[in-house]
Amino acid sequence: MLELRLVQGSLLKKVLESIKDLVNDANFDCSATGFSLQAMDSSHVALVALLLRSEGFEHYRCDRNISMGMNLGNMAKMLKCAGNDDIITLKADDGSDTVTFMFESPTQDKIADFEMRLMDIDSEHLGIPEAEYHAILIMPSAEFARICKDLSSIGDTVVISVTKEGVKFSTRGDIGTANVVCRQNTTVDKPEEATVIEMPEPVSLTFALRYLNSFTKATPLSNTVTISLSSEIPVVVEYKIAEMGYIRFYLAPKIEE
Amino acid sequence: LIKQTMLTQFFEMN
Repeated sequence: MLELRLVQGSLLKKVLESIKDLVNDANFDCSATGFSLQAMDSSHVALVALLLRSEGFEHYRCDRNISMGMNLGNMAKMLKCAGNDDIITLKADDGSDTVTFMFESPTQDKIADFEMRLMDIDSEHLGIPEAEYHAILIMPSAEFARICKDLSSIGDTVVISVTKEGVKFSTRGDIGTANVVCRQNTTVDKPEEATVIEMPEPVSLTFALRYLNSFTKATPLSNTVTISLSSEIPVVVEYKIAEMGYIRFYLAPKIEE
Repeated sequence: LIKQTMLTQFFEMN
């Protein structure tokens, strides 16, 4: 028996909106720790790792570890039917091939349930080693989204270079080139508006903008984004989900042959 | 020539 009640149901709606275009089908794993997912895109270039900790749910019952295969497009369709203020409860019986999403309005005057068929998915779980990153960049998530969107109108790839002076995002395309430099800036009114570069060892990596743009669909989940970079290994783009966990995107770099 | 790598080159399949 599985029963997860999330008072802030909009979080789950936002999570699905942020990953449904990157990954088609995925297994959601439920354990005492929480509700999690790890899935790669079909080309094995990007990976999403989600964790919603059990403590973040108002009610969390998971009698045994279970893995539920879902089509994320279909799940997103169902969650779109929940209001932004609705409480969302996920329910599944042992051995059942369906999951039920229950939506309750905040005033309890409307209750809806949507049942979705589960799927068998061959999961390709990757072991992600602990890495020491050369540079960790924390910046407003909306600013990062803006930069990725702007640069993708000029070129297909971005070079992200971190130096002591700041971080530079560069692209080139048929019509020209573009460079955006963000300097460390901690003298702001609100901490979430700061740009912070931790451990600023020089690092320069190239990535496909198409994927970074896809990751920025998670912007509504967090005011800030943390980007961890090291030479010649995948970048981690992390959006923290307040009180609950995180959504992390990994992207393999483009490397000169 | 710049080539797109895959995650499976960096992470082990479990």
